[in-house]
Parts: sequence; structure tokens; C-alpha cells
Amino acid sequence: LERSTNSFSYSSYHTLEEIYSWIDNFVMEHSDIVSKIQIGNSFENQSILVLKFSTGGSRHPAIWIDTGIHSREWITHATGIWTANKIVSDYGKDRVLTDILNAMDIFIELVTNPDGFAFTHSMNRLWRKNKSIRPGIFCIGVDLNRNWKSGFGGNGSNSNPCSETYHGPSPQSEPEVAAIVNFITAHGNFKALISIHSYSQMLMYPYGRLLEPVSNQRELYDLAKDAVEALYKVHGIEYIFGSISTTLYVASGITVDWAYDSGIKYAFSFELRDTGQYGFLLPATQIIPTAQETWMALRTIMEHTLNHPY
Amino acid sequence: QMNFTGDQVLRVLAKDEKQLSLLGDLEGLKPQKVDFWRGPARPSLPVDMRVPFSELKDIKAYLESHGLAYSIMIKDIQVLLDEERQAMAKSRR
Repeated sequence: LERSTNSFSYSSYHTLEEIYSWIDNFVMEHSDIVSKIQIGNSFENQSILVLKFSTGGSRHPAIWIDTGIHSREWITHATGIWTANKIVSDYGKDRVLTDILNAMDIFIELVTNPDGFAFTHSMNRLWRKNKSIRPGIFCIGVDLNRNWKSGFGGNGSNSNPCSETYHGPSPQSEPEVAAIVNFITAHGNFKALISIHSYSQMLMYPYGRLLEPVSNQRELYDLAKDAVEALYKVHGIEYIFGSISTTLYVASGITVDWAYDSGIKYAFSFELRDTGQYGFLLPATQIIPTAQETWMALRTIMEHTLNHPY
Repeated sequence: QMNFTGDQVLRVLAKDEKQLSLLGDLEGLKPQKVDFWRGPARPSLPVDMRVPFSELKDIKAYLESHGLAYSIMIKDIQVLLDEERQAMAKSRR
């Protein structure tokens, strides 16, 4: 295991143990600004960890970022790690980020589905769901991005436990989802939530479960447009943007719909590189360019959140 | 580690809703045989699906019999997985 974040390769994919070890070192090396919070345990009893970036103060407005809810989307975990490092590197140097962190806290959950992620390394690289099992049900796992209490069980989710989009027996039945719901609800002051997936090169906002536009659709549309323009300027990669249901497909019980319905006005979902040449098997050589461009889009959303308090 | 030798990712372009529905039927017919990387959504969006080597002949025949045009996006998934593992091992060294 790599013992210092200096020797950690940000341009490689890593196992769960390596990432958790990196988190411990990272928190130790940047204890003035970063802390680690365990928000729960997974079905197989792995710790569910969140990095908190904060310059102090109590109950600051906050921004949530999660990566890896679908375990096979390895580029998202790698992008999250690079992003965490970018935040500590740029704080005090980048005026926009410094302003954001002086007023708000940022929370990043790097491995949202730890059991599934470990399984992609040990057994099945293409595993998507978590690893929960239930008596009498032959197939394993629930799609954690269909398990939220917002249109649960509706179109774009599946009641067949063998389906890759199985929504689970009830809303928030999965400990990985319940942990986030409990944490965000207890905190009570999240202003933005960004859930990162791959692939397809898209930036989207609610709703997934409905074709009807949300009440601040114009604002979200304009912000998404600004974010993908900032992203494009880095490496010339084009993203499409819009609501989830009109850009990708109708999907119910998803993270960003729950966030929006819970009062988090700036709720976005990314689908990172590529558009299908490699799909979930994006070469590690693309980690850093992907993270660099994604950072500019994230920064745009966070800056807007800072400048538009509610 | 599961082996994916010979598994392919096919990209299918449905012309209309009827063809999309035929693709959607595949998940119901073979939920553990066809893994949608990008599921059927609307005709303007391509559908990507991983098909195990053992099912390739049947699935391609199904697509062709219904007039669904497809191309091969990834010819052999295991080749990419081997490259990925080698890159990780090299990085660790």
C-alpha cells in the first residue's frame, strides 16, 4: 500500500484498500482543512467514508459530491480522488475556490458503493449494483441509483432482482443510500449535490422521473451550459446537457431527484468520459485529463452556489 | 476474476420506438445475459450492450432478424481488462 499521498499515483486506478489508505494519509497530511467522517457501514460492513473540507465555523452551507455509486465506473472514483487533492492544493491560491471554502464546506464521498467496488477488483470488473442479499432471492444486489425515496419504483427502474436497475424492496432499503440520506438530512444545510457517474459525457439536472421541468429549470439549464463550456475549454471535450429525463432517459428513485425534492436546489449528475469507445473501461491515461476538465465544471457549479444563496 | 474473453460491446441504433421496444425486450428475455451499458431510451441515443461470447450468435441473429443495425464498439472485453490490470501492476511497481 502506498504510504504517503506524495507517492500516490493519481493517474492510476486503485483498490478499495489503497483508496482508504490514501484517505487516512490525506487527512493526516491536511488536517487543517480535511477530516474524515464515517457515515455508516455497507451491507458487507465496510466503512462508508466522507471527506469533509472545511475552514472552520459551524453548520456552514455545504456542497455534496459523490462518486462511484455504480462500482464499475472506475473513472469516477479516480476523478474524485484527484478532485480532493486539487481542493487542498488550490485553497489559498485559486480565488474562487478559496472564497467557496471560506464560506462553505465541501463533502466528498469517494467510494459510495464500497462492496461493489471491492467486488469489481476481486471478481467481476463489470459489477454495477451493491452486494446485498435477501432470503429467497437468487440474484444479488440493488441498483443504488434507483433506491432513493423519490418516485421509487417508477419508470426506468426494475422490480426484477436480477435486473441491473433493480430498485430494491423499499426506498432507502440499502445501507449505502440510507447513510447518505441520514447524513444530509441531519446536517440540514446542503445547498448543492453533485453525483458523478460515467459514461456518455453529459451534465444533467432533475428530474429523472418526470418529463416536466423543475421550477428553476432555466437557472439549472444556464448553469449547466456554463459548466460544460468551462469543461470544454480544458481539453476540447464536448458534453451535452439538460434534464435527466429528456437528455438520457426516464429514471426513478435516483439521487438527484431525491436531493431536489429534499430542498437542494442545485442538484446535478455527471456522466464522465467517454462516449463508448472504452465505456466503463476508460484507460488510466485519461484519468487526469478527465479530472482536470470535470474540476472546471464542478468549480463553476460551486461558484454559482456560493453567489446565489437561498 | 471473471473472464470476459470474446465478450463484445455492441452499439445498436434503433430507428423508432418499435425497435427500441425490441431492444428493451432483450432485458426481459435474458436479464443476466445482456448487460446494457447504455439502455434503450430514445431513437436518437445509441444503445450499448455487453453480450457474452456464448450469446453473441443468438443476439446478433435477433438484431438482424428485426432489422436492427449494430456495430461492434469493443471487440473483446478481456483484452481491455488485461491492459487495465497490467497498467495497475506497472503503476504499483
